[in-house]
Amino acid sequence: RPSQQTIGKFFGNP
Amino acid sequence: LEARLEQAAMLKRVVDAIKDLVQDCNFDCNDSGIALQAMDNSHVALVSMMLKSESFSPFRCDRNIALGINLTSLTKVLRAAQGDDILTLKAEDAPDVVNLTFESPESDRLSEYDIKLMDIDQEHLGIPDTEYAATITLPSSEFSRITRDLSALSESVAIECTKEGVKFTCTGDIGNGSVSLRQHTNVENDAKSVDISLTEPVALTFSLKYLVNFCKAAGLSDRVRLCLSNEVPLLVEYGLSNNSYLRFYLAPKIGD
Repeated sequence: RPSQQTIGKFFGNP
Repeated sequence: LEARLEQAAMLKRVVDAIKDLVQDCNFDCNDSGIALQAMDNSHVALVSMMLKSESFSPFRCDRNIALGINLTSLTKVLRAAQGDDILTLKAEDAPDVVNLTFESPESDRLSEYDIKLMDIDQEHLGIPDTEYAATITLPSSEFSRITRDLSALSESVAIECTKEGVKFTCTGDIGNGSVSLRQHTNVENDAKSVDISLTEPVALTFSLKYLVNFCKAAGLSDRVRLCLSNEVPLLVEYGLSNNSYLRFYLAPKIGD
C-alpha cells in the first residue's frame, strides 16, 4: 500500500 | 477594501468548490486582488485561489488586509445571493466584519450582510515555481468522470504520462481499471481537446478521494490543467476569467 505524503514535505515555509 | 463582482456566481462556485476541503481561511486582500491559501486538515492538499483585481469592477484595496472567514458561514450568506446578482465585498481597516451586498440587476432589490471575522494565524507555504515535466489540459468533465469512475475501484490512482499519452490506472479489491487518453484535437470544439506536453516521462500515485473532491470545481471552467513532475505534488488548475484561478496541490503517495 503506497503511503500518503504531506504537502509540507514539498512546500517549505518561505 | 471595496470589490465589486458583476456576477456573484463566480464567488459562489469558488466557495462551493473548496468548502468541504478547508474550513477557516484568510482571504488576503491587496492591490493585486484577493488571494486565499489553505491546507486541508490532514495537510495532504493545498488550495490556492487568486481572484485578480481585473475580475472585479471596481476594485479598491488601500491597505493589505486579511479577512479570516469561516467558509460554512460564508456559504450560508452566499446562498442568499442569486448567481446573476452584483456582489460587492467591503471591509474597513483592521475590520471585525466583512460586508457583502447583493444587488439584483433587474429589480431594485438590495440585500446586505455582515459576517464576523476570525483571527486565523495560518502558516503560509511557499509554493515554488516549477517547470513541470508533463502538462495535460483536458475537459474538466472528462477529468471528473475519470476520477469518479476509478474511485469506485480503489483509493489510489497511478498517473503515467509518456509520449504515447496519459494513463490513469488503479487496482482494488474487486479488480482493476485504467483510462488512457492520447493527444487529441477536437476540430469542432477546442474545449473538448486533450493537449499533452511532455519533457520527460512521469509516473506518480495519488489519492482518488482528494481528486474527486477537487473536481467539485469543474463547474468553474470547462477545461482543467494537470501538471506533473516526478516526486512533486500534482497541480490541478481551474482557470477563471481575467487570469484568476483556483489551484489544488496534492502530495503524492510513494512506495508500492
